Amino acid sequence: VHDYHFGLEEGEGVSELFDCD
Amino acid sequence: PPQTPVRAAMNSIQQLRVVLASASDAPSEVLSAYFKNCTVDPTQEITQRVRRLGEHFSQRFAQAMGQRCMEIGSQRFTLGTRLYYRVMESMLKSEERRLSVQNFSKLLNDSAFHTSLLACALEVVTATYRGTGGFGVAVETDLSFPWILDVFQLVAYDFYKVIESFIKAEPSLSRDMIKHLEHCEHLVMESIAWRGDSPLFELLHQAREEGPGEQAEPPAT
Repeated sequence: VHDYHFGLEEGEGVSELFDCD
Repeated sequence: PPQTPVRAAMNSIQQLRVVLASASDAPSEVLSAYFKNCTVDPTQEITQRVRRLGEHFSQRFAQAMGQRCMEIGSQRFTLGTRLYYRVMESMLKSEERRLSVQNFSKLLNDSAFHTSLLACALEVVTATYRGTGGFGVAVETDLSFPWILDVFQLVAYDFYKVIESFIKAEPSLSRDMIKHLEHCEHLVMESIAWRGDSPLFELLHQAREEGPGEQAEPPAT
């Protein structure tokens, strides 16, 4: 079990991060 | 029974090799279908980029570890390539579910996305082998993050963008590896992304020109 903080919100993913949405 | 650091590292390497044993160092049929669904088929660009970055990686690995190690560098790059394609497929399936689209032309023709994803895969491979140096003797220190950013001439800000999605897309990552990627993330956020040549400053300038968006939170008491 890890405690990594998932910061992306609902509706956010790699497409949005690279301005490809 | 408690493991010595070398035994723990050897087990991590074995685990990585088992996970990637069934993975291909070329696009799978599923991945190829995503490529062909694109407005502009990115297949040739992707495979040529992998070949080019593979040459860079092997040369730099040999510079760091000795010329006799070039073949080892090449083997590690192959492992990284398998992980890259595996995670890419997983990401695209997830994006397809999330966005209900099958045409990822813009994303799959984005060089920064592919270079970042491949760099992240290689960071996982490099960090896995770090405990033993691959020879069971020396600990590699020269290949520590952000070494891979320099090898690929990759902007830290772009590398940062794939980390969380990478972790979500690859369930086989160990707790230690997730912590390592989190450490890379923190290094980028706290330091590397703020270096003078970072695109972050231009993006902040553009954001300021676009005007205030969300209301800023009031200062905490």
